[in-house]
Amino acid sequence: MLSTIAFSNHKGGTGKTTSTINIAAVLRNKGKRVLVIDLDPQANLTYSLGVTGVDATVQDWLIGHSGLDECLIQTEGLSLLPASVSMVNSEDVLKKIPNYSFSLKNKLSQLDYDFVLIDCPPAIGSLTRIALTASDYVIIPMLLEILSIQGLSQIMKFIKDIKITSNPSLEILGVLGVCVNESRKLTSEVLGFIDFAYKVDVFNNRIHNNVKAAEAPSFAKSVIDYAPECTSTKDYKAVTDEILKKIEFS
Amino acid sequence: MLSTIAFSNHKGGTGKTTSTINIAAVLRNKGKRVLVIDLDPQANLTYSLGVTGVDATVQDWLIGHSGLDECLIQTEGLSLLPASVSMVNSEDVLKKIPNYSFSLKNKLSQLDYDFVLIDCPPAIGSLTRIALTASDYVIIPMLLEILSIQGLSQIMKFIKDIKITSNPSLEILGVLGVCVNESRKLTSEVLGFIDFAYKVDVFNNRIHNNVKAAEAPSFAKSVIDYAPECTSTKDYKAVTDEILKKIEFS
Ligand SMILES: Nc1ncnc2c1ncn2[C@@H]1O[C@H](COP(=O)(O)OP(=O)(O)OP(=O)(O)O)[C@@H](O)[C@H]1O
Ligand SMILES: Nc1ncnc2c1ncn2[C@@H]1O[C@H](COP(=O)(O)OP(=O)(O)OP(=O)(O)O)[C@@H](O)[C@H]1O
Ligand SMILES: [Mg+2]
Ligand SMILES: [Mg+2]
Repeated sequence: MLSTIAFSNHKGGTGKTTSTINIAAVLRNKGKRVLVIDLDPQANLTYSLGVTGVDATVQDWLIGHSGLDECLIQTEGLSLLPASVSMVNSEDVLKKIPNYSFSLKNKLSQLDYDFVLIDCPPAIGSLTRIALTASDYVIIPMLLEILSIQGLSQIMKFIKDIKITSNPSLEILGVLGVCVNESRKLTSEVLGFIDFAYKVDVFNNRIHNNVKAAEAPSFAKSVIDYAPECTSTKDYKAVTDEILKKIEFS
Repeated sequence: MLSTIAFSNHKGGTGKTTSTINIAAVLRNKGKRVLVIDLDPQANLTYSLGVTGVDATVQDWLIGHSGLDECLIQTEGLSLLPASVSMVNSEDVLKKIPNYSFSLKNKLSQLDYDFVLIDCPPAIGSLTRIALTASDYVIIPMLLEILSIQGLSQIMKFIKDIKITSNPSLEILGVLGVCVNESRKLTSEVLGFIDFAYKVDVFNNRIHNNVKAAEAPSFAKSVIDYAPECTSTKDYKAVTDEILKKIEFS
C-alpha cells in the first residue's frame, strides 16, 4: 500500500530536507521500502545522502530525457531520485510537458515502494505543484516563529488550490514544529496562534533544536544513523510513529 | 552617492530578510535615505514592516503596470517597494520584458536615495537575476551550518555568471554569519571550511542567535526599534559599520 508524502513549505529553512531524510531512515529501519525524491534545485537532500556529480536528475526522468535506471540511486538503504542545480530551469522545462502537473503522479504509478517521500523547494512553483499533485499526504515542517506563520498561510492556500485543480484527495497530515526551543515564549505564542487561526492539525511530537541534526549532512548520513541516541533521533522516531498512526486512521 | 546592496542566498532561512530590514533601520538612524525592495513572493520583508493588503507590487512597477507613486510605501522611516504572493508568477511575467535582467537597474536609475537594499527570495531565478544585475554589492547571509555551504557554492557561481553577462562591477561585500551560536564546534568548522575553500570575504562581525530578532516582525518593526538594547541590535550596528567601511574603501 503505497503512501506518498510531500514535505512542503513556501518559507525557507524550515526543516523540509532534514525531515524528509530522517523520517525516511526511521521508516527504512522499520523494514519499509522507501523512495526519496529531491525536487529542490538546491539538491540538499541529494547532498545529505552523500551523492554528488549527478548527471541524470529526477527532472530528466520526468521529461523523458533519461530512464529510471539512469536516475535512480541506491544510498544508505534508500532509493533516491536526485536533484541538481540544473533544475533551476524547472519553470520553463516542466511546463512544456502536456498536463505537466500530473507528470510525477503518472510516473510514480509504475513504481513499487511502501513510502515515497518528496522534498520540496522553498517556492510555490511547478516543482511543488507536481509534488502535491502526486502526493496522498503533505507535511508542513515549520519553525515556530512569526515569519513561518506567513509561509503557512501561503502554502495552505496553495494546497487548497491543488485540491481543487488536480488532487482532491490530498490530505494535510499536519504542521510539524522543527528546530523547536520549548523554553521560548515565542514558541507557545505561535502554537496558540496556529491553533486559533488555522483549521490544521499540528503534530503532537516536535523536532527540537539539536546540533546533531545540523552536523549529520557532513557525514552523508541521516541523523538516525549518525547519532542514534541523540534528541533529534528520538524526536524523529516519535514523529514517524505519529505519521503511521495518522495514515492508518485516515 | 547611491549604493545598492542585494541580500541573496539560494539557501532558505538564512537571515536575508532579517538582515535587510535591520541594516536598513541602522542606516536610517544614521540619517541615510533608504529604499528597501522586497523581491520575494513570500513578502516577509513587506510583512515585517507592518504592510498588508498590497495592491501594487514592485513587479507591477517593473513591468510598467503601475506607477512608482502607486507602489511606493513609506513605513518606519523607510521607503518600501513591496511584494506579494502574486509574484510567484515572476518567471513567466518578467521574462516577457525585453532585456528583463536590466529592468530593475534601469528603473532605479531614476530614483534618489543614499542606499537601496534588496531582499531576494531563496531561489536562483529571474527575481534574483534582476536584483544582482541592479546592485553594486551583494551580501550573502548564511547560517554557519553544512547545508549552507552548498548554498554558498551555488550563489557564488550565479554571481560569477551575473558579472560576466550583465553586471561586471558587482562586488561581494562578504558572507554574513547569521543566527550564530559561537559555542558550537560546527560554527568554527564551517568558518574554517569557508576560509579554506572559497575566495570570499567573511564579515568579522556576526549576527548571533537571539530570540528578539525573531519576535520583532510581530510588532511590525525592525529589531533595532523593537529592542534597541538587545544583542541583535548591537550585532546589526556593528555589521552596518563594517559595511560602510568596506564601501568607503571599495
Ligand atoms: N532539529 C534541528 N536542530 C538543529 N538544526 C537543524 C534541525 N533541523 C534542521 N536543522 C538545520 O537547519 C537548517 C535548515 O534545515 P533544512 O535545510 O532541512 O530546511 P529546509 O526547509 O529544507 O530549507 P530550504 O527551504 O532551504 O529547502 C539546516 O542547516 C539544517 O541542518
Ligand atoms: N539573529 C537571529 N536570531 C534568531 N532568529 C533569527 C535571527 N535572524 C533571523 N531569525 C529568524 O530566523 C528565521 C529565518 O530568517 P529570515 O526569514 O530573515 O531568513 P531568510 O533568508 O529571509 O528566509 P527565506 O529564505 O525564507 O527568505 C525567521 O523566523 C527569523 O525571524
Ligand atoms: Mg531543503
Ligand atoms: Mg526572506
